[in-house]
Amino acid sequence: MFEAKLQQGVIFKKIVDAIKDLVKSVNIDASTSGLSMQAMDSAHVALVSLKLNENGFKDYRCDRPITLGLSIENLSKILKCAGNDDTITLQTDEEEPSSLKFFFENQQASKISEFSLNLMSLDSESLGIPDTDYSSVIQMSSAEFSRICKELSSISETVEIETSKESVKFSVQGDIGAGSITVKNNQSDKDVDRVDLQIDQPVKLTFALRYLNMFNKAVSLSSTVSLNMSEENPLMVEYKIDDLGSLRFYLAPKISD
Amino acid sequence: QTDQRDIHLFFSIL
Repeated sequence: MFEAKLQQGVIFKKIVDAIKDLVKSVNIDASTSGLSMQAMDSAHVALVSLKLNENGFKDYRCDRPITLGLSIENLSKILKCAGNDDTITLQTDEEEPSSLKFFFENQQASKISEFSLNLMSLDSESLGIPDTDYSSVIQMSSAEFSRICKELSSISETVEIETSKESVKFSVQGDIGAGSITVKNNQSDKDVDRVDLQIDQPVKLTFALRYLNMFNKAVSLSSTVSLNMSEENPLMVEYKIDDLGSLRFYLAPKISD
Repeated sequence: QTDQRDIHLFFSIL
């Protein structure tokens, strides 16, 4: 028996909206500790990793580990039927479920929707993501980072991110010209302005903006985002989900000349 | 010219 009831169902809707352009189908692994999901994009350049802890759910029960193979497109269609204020419950009684039940309840419990989504069996090639002690960590407003990526992608497909003790510099070079945005440490009490840099070792890495713009669809999940970098490592972009867990995106760097 | 590396270069398949 597996049942997970999320009080703020809108969080689940936002997670699926955040990843639907990146991955087509995913395996959600349910265990006693919660839900986890890991999937790569079709070009094997990016990896998304979701972890939702059982204690972040209103109700959570998972008698034995199960894997739920879902089509993101079909999941999206079902979730469109959930109101932003609904609770969302996932449920199955089978051990090898062929479908997953969804219940959407409004606040007054006066409207209850029930859907059943057919499951897929996906070969799960999961990757080992080593715990990395990143040498450059940037915490900043997710809206601000999203804006920087959007603005720079009009000049080039590739952004170079260079960190130093007191600032991070996003540089682009394209046919029309070049540009850079430098963001400094800023302990402002305004969320949108605050920038925290923890730079043990400066890094200079190059990434495809197309992927960063896809990752930034997760801005609605958290007002802050952290960029985690070490030389010769994928960039890890993390959106923490209050009291529930985190959505992490990994992007392999480009070889820059 | 830059070229894109594959995520498999960095994370081993379990």
